[in-house]
Amino acid sequence: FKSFKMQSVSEFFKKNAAMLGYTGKLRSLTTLVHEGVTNSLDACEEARLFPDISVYISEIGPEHYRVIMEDNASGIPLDYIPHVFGKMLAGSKAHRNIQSRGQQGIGVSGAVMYSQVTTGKPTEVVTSTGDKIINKVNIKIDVEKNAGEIISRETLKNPDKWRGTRINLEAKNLQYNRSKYGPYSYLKMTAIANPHTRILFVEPDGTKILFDRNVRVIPKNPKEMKPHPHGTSADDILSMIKNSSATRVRTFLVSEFTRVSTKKVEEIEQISGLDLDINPKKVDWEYAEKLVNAIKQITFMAPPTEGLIPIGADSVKLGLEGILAPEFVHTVTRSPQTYHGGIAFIVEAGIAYGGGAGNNGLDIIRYANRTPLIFDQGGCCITEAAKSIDWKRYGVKDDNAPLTIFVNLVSTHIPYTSAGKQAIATEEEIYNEIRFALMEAGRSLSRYLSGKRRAHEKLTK
Amino acid sequence: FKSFKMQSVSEFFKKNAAMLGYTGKLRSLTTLVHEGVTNSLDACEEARLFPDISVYISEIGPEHYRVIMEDNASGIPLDYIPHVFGKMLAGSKAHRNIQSRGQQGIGVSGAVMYSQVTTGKPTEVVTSTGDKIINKVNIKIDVEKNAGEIISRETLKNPDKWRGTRINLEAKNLQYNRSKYGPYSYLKMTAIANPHTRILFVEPDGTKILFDRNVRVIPKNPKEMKPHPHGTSADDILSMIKNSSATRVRTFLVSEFTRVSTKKVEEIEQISGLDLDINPKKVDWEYAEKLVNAIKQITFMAPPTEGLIPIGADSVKLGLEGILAPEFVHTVTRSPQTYHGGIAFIVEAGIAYGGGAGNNGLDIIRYANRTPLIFDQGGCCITEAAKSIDWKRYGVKDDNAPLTIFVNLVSTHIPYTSAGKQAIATEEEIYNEIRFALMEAGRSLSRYLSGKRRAHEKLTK
Ligand SMILES: Nc1ncnc2c1ncn2[C@@H]1O[C@H](COP(=O)(O)OP(=O)(O)OP(=O)(O)O)[C@@H](O)[C@H]1O
Ligand SMILES: Nc1ncnc2c1ncn2[C@@H]1O[C@H](COP(=O)(O)OP(=O)(O)OP(=O)(O)O)[C@@H](O)[C@H]1O
Ligand SMILES: [Mg+2]
Ligand SMILES: [Mg+2]
Repeated sequence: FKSFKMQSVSEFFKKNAAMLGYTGKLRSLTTLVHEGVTNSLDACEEARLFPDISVYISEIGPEHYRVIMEDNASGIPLDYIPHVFGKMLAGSKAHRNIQSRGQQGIGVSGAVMYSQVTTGKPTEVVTSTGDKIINKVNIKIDVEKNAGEIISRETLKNPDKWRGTRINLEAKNLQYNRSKYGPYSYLKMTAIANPHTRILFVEPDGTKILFDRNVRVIPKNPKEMKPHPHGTSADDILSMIKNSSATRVRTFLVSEFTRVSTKKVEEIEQISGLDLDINPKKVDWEYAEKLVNAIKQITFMAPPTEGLIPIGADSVKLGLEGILAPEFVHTVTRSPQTYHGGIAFIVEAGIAYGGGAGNNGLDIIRYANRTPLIFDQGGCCITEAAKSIDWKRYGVKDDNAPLTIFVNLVSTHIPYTSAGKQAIATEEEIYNEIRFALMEAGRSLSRYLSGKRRAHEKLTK
Repeated sequence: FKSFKMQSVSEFFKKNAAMLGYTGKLRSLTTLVHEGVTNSLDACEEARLFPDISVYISEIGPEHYRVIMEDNASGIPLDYIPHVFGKMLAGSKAHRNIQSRGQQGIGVSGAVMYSQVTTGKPTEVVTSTGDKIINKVNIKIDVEKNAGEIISRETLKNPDKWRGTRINLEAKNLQYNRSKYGPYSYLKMTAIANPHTRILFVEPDGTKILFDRNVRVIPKNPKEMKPHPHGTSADDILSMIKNSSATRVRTFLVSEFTRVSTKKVEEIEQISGLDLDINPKKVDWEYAEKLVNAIKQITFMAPPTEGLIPIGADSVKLGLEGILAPEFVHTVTRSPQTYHGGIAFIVEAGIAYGGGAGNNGLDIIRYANRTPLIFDQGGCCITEAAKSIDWKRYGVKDDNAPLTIFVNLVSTHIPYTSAGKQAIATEEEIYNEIRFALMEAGRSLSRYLSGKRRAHEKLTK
């Protein structure tokens, strides 16, 4: 025990960078782009702006690249720069019940760390909140302390009142190519799911690609959602009580949960036999368990749809038609469900058949909160659900059929299998819901295929 | 930015318990057993004891179990109990370059957290270092502070000078069965890889299973290893310099690395053109890069075999024969290699054919540091490597052939894909080495199968 020590979270993730997605040269580059772009999309969304994002990748030397990412989002105030870029587990999204692409407070600090570990250099951040000054900062992460370190700082005038953030970093042990695991494919898939976004992408050889907006309406914003009683545990209730100022359990239940009306509270009171007029601070585990047991016996309205924002059936259809030119497409948007913790989620699915669909058999396109999941396909709940379907029963007889499955999961908290956020854990309710969505789409495919067969038989008579 | 906040590492892992393996009822139970047993094995190993481990699982109610795990290891001093059981990222293994099953400082704190979150109860720990007293402690984890909280404490006399640790916890949302994902299979696979261990396992229905020692020799202990120059980066060198008291780069290189002799230092000096007599504290990034470039052009002896301890070809053979009764078994133990960071590793592989081998086709048994990897098979480097082999070229014509692949990776740091430690990231050198090991074993299988075919043809002539 003389060797017993504590390590900081940044030391842990530096040693285990594979857990953040920094494993393999191409994947590491795509991870850098992913962390920057998801932050820009989240920030633009929060500010209700049409996202204008630019990504420039240039080659400095063998396996040595410069990655520049710029957005027109809110910009970052000077005081927060060290925490945003140099502090893991610090962010504005983890503790709120809102659908966002980021949810950990690690992403861009991981990018600064990767750059620093492979090149010894700081990351340059140029940012302004649209006021008189632009801050230009060189920042590093003190891995032992998990703290941002401003190496140098310049203040520039901001005559055009530019607002946004521009990240400029160098990193090594990277590789660029246009395969489905590279930044090009990642950005293309991002554009499909976010059709109101404009992304300018410049490749190392200088090629400029513009993924332009094809929707001129900013989609509704995700809204912060209260937990739903369905799936809430005793521990959740006790944690919620800590952050609640309600003076009676009765009012706590109505104010802190979604879909709990005074009528439902009376039902809870009746079934549990509990005194709901006591102060919530007096609630102990036993009381909370009785609440949970009563809640389990009551049906509540499904979570509201306003908080969660899927890509949208039309955009999914457009996207699948754009990349696959299939002969058949069908999309399904399920109604909201909850998984443990009372966390609401929606499954959005699509099936494309024929044309360019399929990939020597079943091809699976995965998204979480409108962000493409490119890696760890073998370890994802979506893959497991898609493979559990007996596609023969829907008329897909051939193992090499031109079939592409599309699934997007939106939630206020995505249960990822690792901090690299590329695969979803197999949570029972989510797994089941994906299967239901795919079976629903499968029935539509089945009708199309049998219609096609009948037409074919008619012709050959 | 008014909602910008920091979360503790335990808050992060509580919210993302799936990342620790607490996802699904059976997997969560197996994870609890895994975290306790790997700690006991590590502790017994360090103390050079024959491990005597007991695991009792009993049903308290629907999906509600008590898990008791006891060992005869070193015991835990009172002062360290809060840090061992209630502090994530605190441990004795993460910062040392030694092959051990634990490497994060999270495992058992995660178990205490899971129990507390599902039952509200503390974990009871009974432990003694073999002195006059036994400490019996009820401990919880303060998730916000990432700190252990001793709820109650009792001191008992220790007349028999018992030494060890006994953990007693309750948890809900668990399920027990004897499938390959449950504790029974996990313990059986653990016993195979650690034949000097005795494990007593009592199932919920009261069935007692004894996995007895079948080896009466304690295997050699893993030894702390210095990093190997191969794969070491400039950042690694600068980090090593921080912890070194060497006064000249020349002596730093010899003392802090393995396989760097004074002769090799002269080669480094010649190729790099650097002054190796400066004080290491004066080394900057540029200098370190020049060292790394020189090192890349020099061949060094492979890392020593003493530090890394595989299961051993005989034990692997015995284990595969025991569980599969195959007609053919061949095992391969490769020599040490390094992956990035100069981290040494050894791949140990085995192929079993015929008899009970296979599982409607390729069956893969995975281990890391002699610990069975039960979950996340789809996301593991071992799986990827095994599937990349064209088994037809080794005479395995049938897709449903009775073929079982066994791989154990030992290293001073396993690059897991997530903190649940069930899948290995696809690091290029490790992936290649597993392939080489499997191809080597494949050639032996190929000779056996063609011999078998010839014998068959002779008979049928
Ligand atoms: N381009 C940006 N514009 C405005 N704010 C940003 C930008 N990038 C990051 N931030 C802020 O910095 C915080 C930290 O970002 P970071 O990527 O480290 O974590 P996250 O996005 O919250 O979670 P995750 O680790 O899942 O990505 C964000 O929560 C956000 O508040
Ligand atoms: N049964 C035990 N006997 C002796 N020491 C123990 C025992 N269990 C845990 N420890 C000590 O407590 C520390 C923390 O254990 P914990 O499981 O949380 O982390 P770890 O084993 O170091 O890493 P990992 O998270 O990978 O399991 C260990 O490093 C070890 O020093
Ligand atoms: Mg982010
Ligand atoms: Mg452990």
